[in-house]
Amino acid sequence: STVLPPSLPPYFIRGSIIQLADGELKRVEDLKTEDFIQSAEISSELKIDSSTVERIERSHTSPNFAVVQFSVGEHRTQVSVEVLLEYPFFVFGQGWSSCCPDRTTQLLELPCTKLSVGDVCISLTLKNLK
Amino acid sequence: VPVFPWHSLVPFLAPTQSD
Repeated sequence: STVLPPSLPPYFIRGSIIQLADGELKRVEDLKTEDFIQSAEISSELKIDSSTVERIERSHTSPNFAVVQFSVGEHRTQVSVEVLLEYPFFVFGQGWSSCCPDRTTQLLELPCTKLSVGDVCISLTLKNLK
Repeated sequence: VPVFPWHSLVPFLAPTQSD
């Protein structure tokens, strides 16, 4: 399945204020892996899944987009996402990463590393899904 | 100043059904 998220949301801009599940406020660039894990533990609806990057390709439809293929969760479900090259994903133990970190840093001022095959990203699922 | 919930930063990559 291919999902097309909205272009580039404002909350990825450096300095954006993010509220964790326990109410604590943090800047987007200061978020740590534990912030997501602890927030998901508190949440009654959401749980964190590990999504491993399996392939990264240039989009056939637009030069500004990439298609990232993930292997999601324990069932290793294959999911492809078409995103802007600068769209950041949060990699476990590493932080924000994108297909084109230079563009991410330039456009959002968000410190970012290069998203690579094998990286394990944080993604969400609904807790009641079986 | 807008405040965004933590989960808006995380993509929903879950399949609708996993069985």
